[in-house]
Formats: sequence, C-alpha cells, structure tokens
Amino acid sequence: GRAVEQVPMRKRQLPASFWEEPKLT
Amino acid sequence: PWQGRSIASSKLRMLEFSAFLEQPQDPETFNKHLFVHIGQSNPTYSDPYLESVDVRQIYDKFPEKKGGLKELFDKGPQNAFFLVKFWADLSINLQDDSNFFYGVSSQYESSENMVITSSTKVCSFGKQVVEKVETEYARFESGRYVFRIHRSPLCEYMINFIHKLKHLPEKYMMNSVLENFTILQVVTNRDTLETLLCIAYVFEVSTSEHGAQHHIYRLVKD
Repeated sequence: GRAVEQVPMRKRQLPASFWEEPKLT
Repeated sequence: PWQGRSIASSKLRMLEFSAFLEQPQDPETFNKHLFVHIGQSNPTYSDPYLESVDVRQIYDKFPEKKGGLKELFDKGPQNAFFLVKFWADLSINLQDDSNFFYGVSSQYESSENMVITSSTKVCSFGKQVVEKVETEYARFESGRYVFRIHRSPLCEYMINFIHKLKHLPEKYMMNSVLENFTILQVVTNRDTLETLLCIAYVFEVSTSEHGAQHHIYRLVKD
C-alpha cells in the first residue's frame, strides 16, 4: 500500500468556487 | 490588464488551450469534441482578479522531488503560477477507431522573441507517469510574438485513461479516479530556463449540458 494517505480535496482549504461548476454556455 | 486576471505572467500569456477528439463523419467532414477548453478572453481593468489558492494545498498532487512544484514555485516568478480546475466534457460515445484523432492545441503570446519549451507531466497520486516535452518558436504577428502548439497528438496513456474513465458507470466513480489524476504544465524560456508559466490542472467530470467548464486560480503562498 501507499505510505502516505492523501487528504481528500474536499478537506483542503480551497475557495468555494472550486466545487461550483460554472453553468455558462 | 490580463495579469492576475487570466493565465499570464509578465513574459507569456496563454491565449487558448483545448484537448479534443476529432471523429471523421465522411471524407469531408468531422466532428470535433472538446474534452477541456480555455477560450480566448480579453479581460479589462474593471474585471476582478482571479481568486487565489495556497500552493501548499496542492503540493502533494504534483511531483514533490527535484524539479517539483514546490521547488519551481520557490524559484518563481510567482506571478507565473496558476491552478486550473477543469470540468471535463465526457458526454461522447467513444469507439476504438484508428481514424479518430485525439489532440491538444494551445496558443501563447509574448512581447519577446524567444524559444519556449513546454513540459506536460501527467501525474497519478502526485507521481509523474508520463511527460511530453515540446519546443516552439515564435512567429511575429500583429505586433507580438505568437507560439502555437497545434494538434499535438494525445499520448497513448491519456487515450487509454479517457477510455477507462468512460467505462465507469457513474460520475462519482469517475470523479473519484480524477481526484488522484493531475497534470502539471511548465513553459520555460529554452535559453534562459526562466519559468514563463506553470499551470497545475485538476479535474472533475462536467454535469453541464454546455460542455467543458473551468475555473482559473492564481497560486500563492501567503
């Protein structure tokens, strides 16, 4: 197995927009 | 005005980026499907600056040893570093067909005449699995130097990856695979080795009916 467990992206300090898919055409 | 508002450093600006599939319909026409796309933008001084992301939040998603993101960022210039979150458009039927063309095209401009090298590293769990290195020469057009990487063929690894991703039955499964899939593109002045642009790409699958989407962030270290 992997020695280091990665922190899920959802638990990182990222802007809210990082999870908001733009709905532009 | 594009500095801080688009993918641009003081030396080089990205004009366009796309990864696509061309499927011939008949001898004279073909369908072009864009998996990801950054189109031409012309920001003005009244547009807001890009949001920023602390580069340390994503160190482990990219190579960490010599020449890794940390070393590159510390070397600078820090205004050359960006994070792109792509929502890739996978709403296409893929069949194995040797007439299909998977490609990547990108364009850049600069006020300086130089030779650029673009390194693109595909990473799985932060470790490089494949790298493509391309060299481009400038063309003087309309008062600036333009660099075009036109229809660069997607490597076998990426084509297989897209096919495997498409075979997953649910979007959340694709996103779970994409959580550990990243791409690091570093554009360098070939002669001075100065970093001109460094773009970290991360992915989800688009749920939009309007095709591929993206957000661009500046990478910073506060």
